[in-house]
Amino acid sequence: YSTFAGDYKWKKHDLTYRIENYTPDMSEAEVDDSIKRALQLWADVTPLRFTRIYSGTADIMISFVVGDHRDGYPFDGPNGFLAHAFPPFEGIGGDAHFDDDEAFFYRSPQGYNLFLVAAHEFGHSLGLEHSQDPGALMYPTYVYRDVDTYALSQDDVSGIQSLYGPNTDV
Amino acid sequence: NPIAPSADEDRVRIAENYLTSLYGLPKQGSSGTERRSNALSLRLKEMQQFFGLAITGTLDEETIKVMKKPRCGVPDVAA
Repeated sequence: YSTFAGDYKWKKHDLTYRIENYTPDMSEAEVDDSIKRALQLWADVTPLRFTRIYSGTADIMISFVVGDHRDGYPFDGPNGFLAHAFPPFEGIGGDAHFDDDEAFFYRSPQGYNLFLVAAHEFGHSLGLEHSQDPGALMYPTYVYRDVDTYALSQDDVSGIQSLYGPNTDV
Repeated sequence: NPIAPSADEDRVRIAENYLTSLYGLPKQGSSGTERRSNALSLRLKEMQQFFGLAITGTLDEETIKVMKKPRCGVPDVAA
């Protein structure tokens, strides 16, 4: 695993997230569920807790955008770049952007599974860099996995716990 | 009719886009051809090292295959 060079981690454990808009590829309930489960993956192994808000600025702002969305990292149309997220810092830090030129799916192995893409991006939102372990969620290329049985790899768990420690509730 | 780019031109375009976005390769500008080629080779080696590919600094099939895979747009700076 790898973390961003510098002190990129949240100084608090209670974080907020907000879904600013939706992709037309899935129902709103499916997007909500995918995002919630993606964050829960990280909450299960750390002291981090996530609360959804519906207005104002959240720590993790989530949006579906296309092309040049004015953050200096334009998307490139279908395939190629699927999404990106910023490491923890004030302002745009923690925010996750999904390329809405992609076809996102809820459970189907076709297209890109939003839960898997979001879980990867939230790893960045929390301070993890890309891993060189091909079995890790934080590996940079997309691989479909069975979302019903999906669990973080030991590499991902070690990475996030190096920043925040383990979940003391379990 | 416009002339379609050759396969080689297409590979170089893919590699340049990839390395510019993710490995800090400067955008094509006033730098000389040789300097550009050296910069491209250096970034290619970084990318190949990250993905555990043969570190050749040249655009081989395996490298292009990895570049064409869908991926996260955050740069791989760990290597």
